[in-house]
Amino acid sequence: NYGSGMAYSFFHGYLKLILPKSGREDKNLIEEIENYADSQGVTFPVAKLFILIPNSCVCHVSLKDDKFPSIEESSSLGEKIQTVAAVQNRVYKNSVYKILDNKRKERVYVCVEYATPLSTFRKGLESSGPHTEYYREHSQDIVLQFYITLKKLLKEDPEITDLCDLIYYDDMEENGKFRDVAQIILTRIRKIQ
Amino acid sequence: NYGSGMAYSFFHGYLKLILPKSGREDKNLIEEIENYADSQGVTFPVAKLFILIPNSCVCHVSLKDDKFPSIEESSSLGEKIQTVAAVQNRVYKNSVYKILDNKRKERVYVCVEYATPLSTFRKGLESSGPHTEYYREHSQDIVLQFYITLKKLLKEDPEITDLCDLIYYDDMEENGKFRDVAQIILTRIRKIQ
Ligand SMILES: Nc1nc(=O)c2ncn([C@@H]3O[C@@H]4COP(=O)(O)O[C@H]5[C@@H](O)[C@H](n6cnc7c(N)ncnc76)O[C@@H]5COP(=O)(O)O[C@@H]3[C@@H]4O)c2[nH]1
Repeated sequence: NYGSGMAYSFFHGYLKLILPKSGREDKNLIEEIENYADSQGVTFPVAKLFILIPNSCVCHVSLKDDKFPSIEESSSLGEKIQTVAAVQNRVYKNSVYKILDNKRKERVYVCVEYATPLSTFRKGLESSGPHTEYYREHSQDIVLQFYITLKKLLKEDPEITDLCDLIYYDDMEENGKFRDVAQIILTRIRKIQ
Repeated sequence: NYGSGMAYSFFHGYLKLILPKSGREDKNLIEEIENYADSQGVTFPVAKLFILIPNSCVCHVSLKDDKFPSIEESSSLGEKIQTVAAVQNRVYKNSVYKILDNKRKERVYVCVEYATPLSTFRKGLESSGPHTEYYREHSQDIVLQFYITLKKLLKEDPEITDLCDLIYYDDMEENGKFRDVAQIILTRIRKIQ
């Protein structure tokens, strides 16, 4: 089904490529983060890639957004360049954001992204196509299936299981406004620390 | 189902992003190809992105491969850089290859790639996971469903329909050897010309 298919694709086509060490020269995610933290003189409370899985599938272009006033963009981690399926020199890199923690009065660096397949799925829902009607009706199940399957794939792969944390959340309030994702991320960071 | 899901993902997450003009500064695929042809002094018989859909899902890392002696890599078309789903500055660019046409004694430039979702799907088949058994049994149907759905999505989008040509083919011979994809691409080019 669509949801578990998206999870397989995200796992084998992205997470498995970018998170671990892929060559002798390469670094895994933790080393990339340490490298960044040293060279930029900043601190990451948790050295993992946080993956946002919002129930609505609304993936804002950037986390730097008027709705999330405590979040700023920071430069990305090191690039991995790989020729894949005849696409020459495909560029992969994880994103870094800094979040102002108002309670503790500190600036927190974190490696975080939306689950890209959901963003693409959402674009599909907003278009018209042979299967769009069905996908719209079942979108909540599809997101849940994506989350459950991805969780399982990560758990069963010792090479990646500690490099990644899934945040599956209800991103909209009753009144249709978006919740502040900064708080959601900070809560998860403080829980793990 | 998995196949049509992959088609939606490839269409909305890639083809729709990279082929048309996305901004005033941007070029669409045809303009990118003309730009390249002018600056490098070469000829593209057909200004389209050819997408290889091999029945086996085996997507070689590059088309420059001992199995395809007439094909060489060339530099890629212009890059498009976009922040997508909080992934900052994601890099997209189409690949160019030159093919030696032995019959006509000429070197032909072509914009061609494998359908990347199939490469990812294949990696999934080679792994173990909650759904892998099912995917292996139905892989041929899944590829066919991918092709049919993608064909339909392209046909229904006037902005992209002429920028793309799908090559769905049996990539292996009876004896298990790979067919020379150079011949398959050249045959399609000569047919369109
Ligand atoms: N965050 C993030 N950064 C990346 O660089 C990246 N690359 C892929 N993905 C996501 O992993 C999964 C597997 O990727 P695959 O390559 O099989 O399919 C991809 C691939 O076939 C094609 N595509 C996307 N970006 C490119 C690209 N730069 N070059 C060629 N093809 C691309 O369009 C499909 C859907 O892409 P996304 O919907 O953006 O999400 C993908 C997908 O969910 C990424 N996610």
